[in-house]
Amino acid sequence: ALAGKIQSAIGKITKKGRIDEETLNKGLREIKLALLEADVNYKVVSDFTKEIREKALGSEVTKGVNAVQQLVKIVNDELVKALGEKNEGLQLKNKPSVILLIGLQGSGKTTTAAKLANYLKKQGKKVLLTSVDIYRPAAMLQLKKLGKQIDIPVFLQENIKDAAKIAKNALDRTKEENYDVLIVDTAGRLHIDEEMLREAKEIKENVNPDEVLFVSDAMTGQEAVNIAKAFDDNVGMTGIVLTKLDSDARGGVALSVKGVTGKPIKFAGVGEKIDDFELFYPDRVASRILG
Amino acid sequence: VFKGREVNEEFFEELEEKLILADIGVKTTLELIEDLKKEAKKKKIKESDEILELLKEKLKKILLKYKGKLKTEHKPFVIFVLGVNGVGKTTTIGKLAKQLKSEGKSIVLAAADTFRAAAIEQLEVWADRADTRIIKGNEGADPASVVFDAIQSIKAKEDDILVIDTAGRLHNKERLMKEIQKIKKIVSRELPGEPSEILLVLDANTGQNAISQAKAFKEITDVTGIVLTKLDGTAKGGIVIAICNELKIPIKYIGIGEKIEDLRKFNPEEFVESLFS
Ligand SMILES: Nc1nc2c(ncn2[C@@H]2O[C@H](COP(=O)(O)OP(=O)(O)OP(=O)(O)O)[C@@H](O)[C@H]2O)c(=O)[nH]1
Ligand SMILES: Nc1nc2c(ncn2[C@@H]2O[C@H](COP(=O)(O)OP(=O)(O)OP(=O)(O)O)[C@@H](O)[C@H]2O)c(=O)[nH]1
Ligand SMILES: [Mg+2]
Ligand SMILES: [Mg+2]
Repeated sequence: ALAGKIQSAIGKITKKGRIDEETLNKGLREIKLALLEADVNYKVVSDFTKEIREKALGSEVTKGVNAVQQLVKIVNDELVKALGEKNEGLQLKNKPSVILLIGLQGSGKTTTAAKLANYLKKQGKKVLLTSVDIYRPAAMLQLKKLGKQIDIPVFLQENIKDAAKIAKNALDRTKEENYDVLIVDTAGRLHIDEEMLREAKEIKENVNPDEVLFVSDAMTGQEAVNIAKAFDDNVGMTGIVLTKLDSDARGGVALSVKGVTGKPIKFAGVGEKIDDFELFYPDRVASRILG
Repeated sequence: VFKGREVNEEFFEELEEKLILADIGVKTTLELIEDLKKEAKKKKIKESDEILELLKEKLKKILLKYKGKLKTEHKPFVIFVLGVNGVGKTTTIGKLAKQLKSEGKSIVLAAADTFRAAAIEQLEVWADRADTRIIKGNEGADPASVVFDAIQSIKAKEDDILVIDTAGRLHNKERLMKEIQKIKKIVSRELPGEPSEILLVLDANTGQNAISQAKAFKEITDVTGIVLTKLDGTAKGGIVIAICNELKIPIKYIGIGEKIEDLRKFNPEEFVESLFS
């Protein structure tokens, strides 16, 4: 893996007490390539390797560990730290609480809405789902069917062609029927579609969510940074869900998205079934990014 | 930003960054930069404009070498649509059906995604929009049985084209990939020589994982063409360069939006120009 690549790039290392500059440069190049191959954004890689350089230069090599192992450990630790050391979980302060899901087309929002609903139901919460996707063919039916699978009610108003209005009505229903949590599934939208970003903002203003989760596909490439930033700047997010982590994608998008928004990655989608949902573990994704 | 500059190490580093940001991928980018450096040295090139033109020519050459069109020249003609989850298969089929119908063909859609919630109903809306017939089964039914029924139907009604929608599946899931093989076998058994077109749908936002997707699908059923969707976003989809170069699969269509008319035939020159725009 990474240690092997760095080792062969560096060649014979004589046992030194510290990591010297030449060894470090060779090692950093391998690290840069590994991160780029993992789809971490170019600029994020450049910033990250600068941090590694600072940490590694002159760092004491632990007894019994060679320079390569030391460097890999520094990279791994920094990566775990960058991905979010401790998962804070959902911050649901209001009663009732509202969670809003946003993201690009096909990222996994509707499926995640159902998974999240089930996750909260298992914690004893009374959950209401709603879809305000007034565009995609059979989008509302999709959430309705998923809700049925997990025995969670889905609030729908198929004839109202106003997403923000449906969201408001769903919140009213949430309060009337004493639900603990309302989860709002929205239509996929481009981060450069001003009209749709405005719609997302309107929905958000109508439901005043405790959490706005940006749902991001784990196999996203270099644009992940621009996409996440645009959603954060134009709509605002409180957390991230990474989906399709059951793929063999290295998942560099995790570092890019967390890096550029600073928002915590809260959950991971690890399959198509309702139970394929877990808290995000930074150390697991770190070792996968490093390959 | 690449024009009128001196050809030096800093220039090549910026070019490397540009290519990586376009999702051309590490391996391909390093190879391209290496070739350009050699040629710059050999031909003593001092102008960055010349390097840029050389690079564009290289990329266009790769894409043009494996160029291909969807030619529905015999009937019945079966199009098999594959890809990982959420890339735009179902939507692409709706768009393609409309296009082929406007060419005067009779099209039938097979709703062989019997797994995902409301997948069948979603394709039904597209069939309606494209004014084509749709063959479906029950949710949870064996997709192969829906395909079998669809083939009997097109044989009976003498339709020109059958387009098969499949469930999204990750290429690293063996059982799901085997299912694709099984469906393909049913088609070739019932209609020898078919499917004539096996389209892999890729999302332009995907990074280097697109290569492993293309490799896996090619290995399991062979792939005759790629549809690159969501190019109306900001991702460049540069990964198709590597896919073309290494796997020799032609890019046939691009998706540029969510409406039925948002499908275009792939244009290599325009694609390469947009990588640098
Ligand atoms: N393998 C896998 N598939 C997933 C995961 N999450 C979602 N999917 C699949 O990805 C596809 C898209 O999921 P959706 O929930 O429809 O995505 P969406 O974001 O709601 O899509 P739009 O509403 O069109 O923007 C479906 O086939 C899902 O089953 C995951 O964690 N792993
Ligand atoms: N912006 C944009 N969105 C697209 C394009 N093609 C498809 N979509 C959207 O992407 C989302 C997923 O499309 P689907 O057709 O359901 O994708 P799929 O591959 O069939 O998904 P699964 O069957 O769940 O694997 C929908 O919201 C589509 O409207 C495109 O070219 N541009
Ligand atoms: Mg959805
Ligand atoms: Mg589909």
